[in-house]
Order: sequence, then C-alpha cells, then structure tokens
Amino acid sequence: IAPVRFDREKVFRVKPQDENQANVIKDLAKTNKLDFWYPDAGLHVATNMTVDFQVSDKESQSIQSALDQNKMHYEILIHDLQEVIEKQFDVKED
Amino acid sequence: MPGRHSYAKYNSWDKIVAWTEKMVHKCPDMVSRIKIGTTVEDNPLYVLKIGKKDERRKAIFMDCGIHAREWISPAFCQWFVYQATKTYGKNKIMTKLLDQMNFYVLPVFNVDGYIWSWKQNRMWRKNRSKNQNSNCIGTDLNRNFNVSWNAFPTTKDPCKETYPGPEPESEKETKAVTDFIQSHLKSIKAYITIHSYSQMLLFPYGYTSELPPNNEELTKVAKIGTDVLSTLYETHYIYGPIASTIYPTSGSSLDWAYNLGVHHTFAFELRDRGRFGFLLPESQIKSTCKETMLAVKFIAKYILKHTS
Repeated sequence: IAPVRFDREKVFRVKPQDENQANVIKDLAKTNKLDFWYPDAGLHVATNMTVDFQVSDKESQSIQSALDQNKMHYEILIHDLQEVIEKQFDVKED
Repeated sequence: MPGRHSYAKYNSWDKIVAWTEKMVHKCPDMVSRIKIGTTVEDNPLYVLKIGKKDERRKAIFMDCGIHAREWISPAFCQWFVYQATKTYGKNKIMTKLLDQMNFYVLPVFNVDGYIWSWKQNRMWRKNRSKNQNSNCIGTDLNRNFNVSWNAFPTTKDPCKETYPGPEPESEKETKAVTDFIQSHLKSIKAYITIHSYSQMLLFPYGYTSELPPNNEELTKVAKIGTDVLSTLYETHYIYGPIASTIYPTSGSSLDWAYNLGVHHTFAFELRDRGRFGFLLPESQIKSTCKETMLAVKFIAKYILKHTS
C-alpha cells in the first residue's frame, strides 16, 4: 500500500468565543472529516479553548466559509501538511 | 542492518530495537532489557531497566509513544537512557539517582502504531488492532485502561481517534504494561508518561474534577518541575490536574496508575504549543529533551527523598 500523502491538507486554529461558536466546530466535525490535534476529540471543544484540527484540501474551503459565515476568527497554522512532514527531517546524518 | 541510530533524529522502530541491544551490550552493569509482552502484530514490547540489579530499590516507570504520531516522545525516552548511562559517575544528581533507584523505561508503548506512522500514515494515533464489525483499525491506548473506562459520552465508534476499545485492557499493549506495573508495584514509586504536544505537566485526575488526596504535593512538584524545565530555554509549561487543565478523559494510564497506588504520576505534553504540533522538526529534539531531562531528574530526586 502506498503511504498516505497529505498534500495541501491544512491545520486550522480556532478559539471559539462563546458556546455558539464551540457548537459550530462540533457541527463541522459531524459533517466533515476533521482530525483533532487539540483537544483530541470534537466533544471536548469548549468556549475560549484553542482548537487545532487538520482537514483535507478538498474540505478546507467549506470549513473556511463556515467559519467566516459565523464570524469566527481563525488562523491556518499549516497550509500544506505534506510539506511540513517532509521538513520535520531537518537534521542531516552526521 | 537498520542504519545508524541518532539521538538528534527520529528513529524507526528497527533502529530503536537495535539501539536497545546496543545499550545493553555497552552498559551491561547498568542496563538490562526486559520483554514485557508482544503487540497485536507480534512485535516485542521492551522495557529497559536502568540501575543496579537490586529489585527492592525504589523505581520509576516511564513510558513513551503511547500515541503513534507523537514522535518526540520516544525520542525523549531514548535521550533519557543515553544521558543516564553517559552521565552516571560524572553528574552528581544522576549518580545519586542511579546508585539508589531504578528506572524502567518503555521507549515505545504503541509499537505497531509507531511503525505504521513511519511507513504508511504519519498522522496515525491509535494501535493497529482489528475491530469486530468495522473496517476501522485501532484503539486509543490511553483510553483503554481500567479506570472509569468509557465513562464519558466518548464514542464506541471504532472509526474515531479516541475509541477506547471493546473493553478495558482489551489491548495486548495495555495488558502488558498493567501486568508489569502490578508485578513491580512494591518498588514503583512514580509513573511518568510522555506525550506531545501543548507544553503541559499534568497529574490526576482526568476522569473526575475531584482532586487526589495529595493534590497539594503534586501541584508543588509540578510547579517546581515546570520552573526547572524553563530555566534552560525559557519554555513555558502550564501544570495541573488533567480534567481542569486539558479536559476530562477516561481510561487514561495516569489515573489508572494513581488508583493502583502509585501516588506520584505525571504526564508530560512536550513541545511545541501548536506551530508544528506533532511534526516538531528534528532540529528541536535536542533542546526539547535537554529541558525535559531537567524536570524528570527533579521529579526523580523528589521521589527518592520523599517516598518510603
């Protein structure tokens, strides 16, 4: 089996300001394949918590739109996960 | 041959196995390798015992790599073993520690998952056990311990990343570790588990917002531990009980060990705070391990002095 690639997959950072915004993320997790980095599951998302999640390139547009629509501030921590995976090996063999 | 092992790089499972053999050969008086069980895919689970042969001495059990994708965690366990053996006889504190206590170090808890994260899917978290009536693979080993197992509205869906397994201790890896700790319970005075990321030092409980009886003591140790850690590179860690510091969890190894009677249990969430997440560059391995070493040595010193 070929290894899984993560080309253009993104990691979003969102800090829900209220319960409504926390629910937006929980709802997005029900309809999209979000891989939660922190917290480790959607059910733990709470107000004022810094939430990091990974999402495919394909789904990232709709996630961004949903966050914009709900006036939620977000940051894209990682724009291309595959690139960061390759860059983690930044020490040369001595 | 698996290739050259390096403490400044992430190492594949094959390299780690070869490294465990090398450490035993290099320091036969101080390091021994114990096979505590096997995984679902029949890989060995090795614990390295660091210290003298005396079984009655105080001991600390430390595990790394319970979640496959948290690669900095096994890197730290390797670093710890290397530093312990290298500085014994040279560094006052390490010499005192190893003269009077033992360390049991499990360099990779979730071996199958770690191998999978190297070969197939870098972002893999769970182990690799098959689930009945589902095509989804794996159990979250840090939800599989027999302590308030599956108590929260978590999920019984094997496709979820935090699937706790079909029953407590259903996983061979969990069972091997719990059997080992139970059979060495008289000597084990502290349990340390190494995770990543988010820079925290945590202690029980995760399954309840109630505080453990020695909460004040654990808070004090965690505070000083994080203070000591920050002295090298000013890396800021927060500390506290799991439930209020991160979020409530059930079936975690930390709570299980505490309720078994190991009343000094700590979980480190190593670097970083989210810039790289699970993909911490190799160039940060050394500094991360060096600062963590300070905190672990402080905890060990505390255990030596304050437990009976």
